[in-house]
Amino acid sequence: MRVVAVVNQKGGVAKTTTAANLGACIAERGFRTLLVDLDPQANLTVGMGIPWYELDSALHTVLLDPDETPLRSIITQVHDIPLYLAPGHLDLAHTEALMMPHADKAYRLRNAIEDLTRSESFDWVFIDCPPSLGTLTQNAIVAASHLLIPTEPKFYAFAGMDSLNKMIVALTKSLRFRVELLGVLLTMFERGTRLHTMIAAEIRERFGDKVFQTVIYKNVRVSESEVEGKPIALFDRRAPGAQNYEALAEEVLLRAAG
Amino acid sequence: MRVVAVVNQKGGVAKTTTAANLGACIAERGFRTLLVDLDPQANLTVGMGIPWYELDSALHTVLLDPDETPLRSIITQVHDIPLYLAPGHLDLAHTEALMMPHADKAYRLRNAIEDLTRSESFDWVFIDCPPSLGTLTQNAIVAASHLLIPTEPKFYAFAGMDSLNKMIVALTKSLRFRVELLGVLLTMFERGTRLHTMIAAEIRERFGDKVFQTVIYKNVRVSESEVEGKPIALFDRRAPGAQNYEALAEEVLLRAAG
Ligand SMILES: Nc1ncnc2c1ncn2[C@@H]1O[C@H](COP(=O)(O)OP(=O)(O)OP(=O)(O)O)[C@@H](O)[C@H]1O
Ligand SMILES: Nc1ncnc2c1ncn2[C@@H]1O[C@H](COP(=O)(O)OP(=O)(O)OP(=O)(O)O)[C@@H](O)[C@H]1O
Ligand SMILES: [Mg+2]
Ligand SMILES: [Mg+2]
Repeated sequence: MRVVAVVNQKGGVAKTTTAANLGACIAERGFRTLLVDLDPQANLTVGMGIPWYELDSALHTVLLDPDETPLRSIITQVHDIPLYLAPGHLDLAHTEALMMPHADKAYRLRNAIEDLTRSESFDWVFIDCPPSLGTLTQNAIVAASHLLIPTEPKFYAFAGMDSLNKMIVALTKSLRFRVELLGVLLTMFERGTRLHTMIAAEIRERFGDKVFQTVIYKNVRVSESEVEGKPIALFDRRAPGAQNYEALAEEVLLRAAG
Repeated sequence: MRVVAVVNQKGGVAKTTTAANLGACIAERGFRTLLVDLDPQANLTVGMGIPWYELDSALHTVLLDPDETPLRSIITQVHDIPLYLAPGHLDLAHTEALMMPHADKAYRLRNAIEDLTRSESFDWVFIDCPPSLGTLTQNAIVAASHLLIPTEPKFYAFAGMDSLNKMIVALTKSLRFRVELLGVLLTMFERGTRLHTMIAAEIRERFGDKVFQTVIYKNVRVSESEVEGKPIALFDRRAPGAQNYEALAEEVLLRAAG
């Protein structure tokens, strides 16, 4: 099983869009895939057409009391592919504050996933993170075997990548575990924009072959698919966005096999 | 003095871009304007051309110990207009955790600004918030007289506005103070995109005349100005982005006078 945390403290770089669409493309190839929505905005849940505000229990209740609400009790299948979702909820923000005094606060999600895999098997897990480096994101990094860092080719996103790198190194040292960088993904790339080409080149120079060959280009159909509560591959298979995420799925499977 | 918190837990909706450019346009009209960078990413500081990583003290040291490091000791003027900056720093994330046990944790910024205004006067203060509703953003809302909510005309940003509204109402009730919604600002609007037109109409229906008449259109020069560490009005006055933010400044001054 591979557990991938989709993480970047910069907001709006397509973390949720990548978790949803990469997860769906992997599931379409027959792999049992679990999406975990760890963001209080619950955009991944909304993007799969599930109204989080109607749910009694979601990820926040699991993290608060895993014995009372095990992860398997909140998981639901989405669409007709082996794609499953552990839904998020606005109260995750509150949970983050409540977990603060507990010594195991950074390990709650890792323990919950380990407990789940005793009764159900998954090939891939993708965790969508909030745009911050607080306790929720730390839970994702500790639970993960791999990290995927989406970034748009703009200055603020690029400027933040060094501190993200440093934080990840510091966290893995202090919490004594290993996590591998699966890759850095260029998202919302606008062809023919000088600024995007320039910053993408800087990112490739800084992160070398850690940057995926696959680039996700800006494509309005990606935004339109969110409104429909479907991943782009199920909404419009011919759209460039769908083809980009299919290519990314191939590249991720190759990297993980390597 | 008006203190405006630029807030939205959705990431990447142009909070920083709006604080920087609206602040600069207001300062250009002769108003003494202070920008406060309350985001651990310190993008506002970077966008003004200031390397936060070289600073010994910044907003994090003020919030931790306002007697030791008063706000006026970290303020610096930027460009040749009456525009000033209280720089942010990555350690603000750490500060947020350290403030948790203190009873006055939500009031630290408000107290720091009140202390500042005993020795220096400002007409306008704009506070750039991180993409979350945690203690840092609560500090901004408590310190503010007005809120400005930027949002892009996309589904996830729109879906999150109800919970943002509810949180603000709940916070102002529990902390017993009043804050006024200055307005909701449509940003990164792409003309001729059906999805943007549709969602903008939904936002105007939901928030009525709270939505600014001025719309900020997508304009690559805005992103290019960040790289130069200048607000768009100083980088390229003829750019559509500069004209949009000038028009917004006019509308904000009218609303505040009203
Ligand atoms: N390839 C793309 N083409 C066009 N629009 C895109 C693309 N990828 C993402 N978007 C749009 O950009 C917006 C931001 O993406 P998304 O919400 O996935 O980012 P995020 O990093 O999860 O944001 P947050 O930091 O708030 O969690 C979305 O509304 C989405 O519609
Ligand atoms: N009008 C515009 N036209 C083109 N690009 C824009 C515009 N406004 C903002 N941007 C770009 O969008 C990106 C996101 O904007 P910005 O960083 O200001 O959002 P934010 O809400 O502050 O993000 P975060 O949630 O991470 O703090 C920036 O890199 C900026 O260049
Ligand atoms: Mg997201
Ligand atoms: Mg910002």
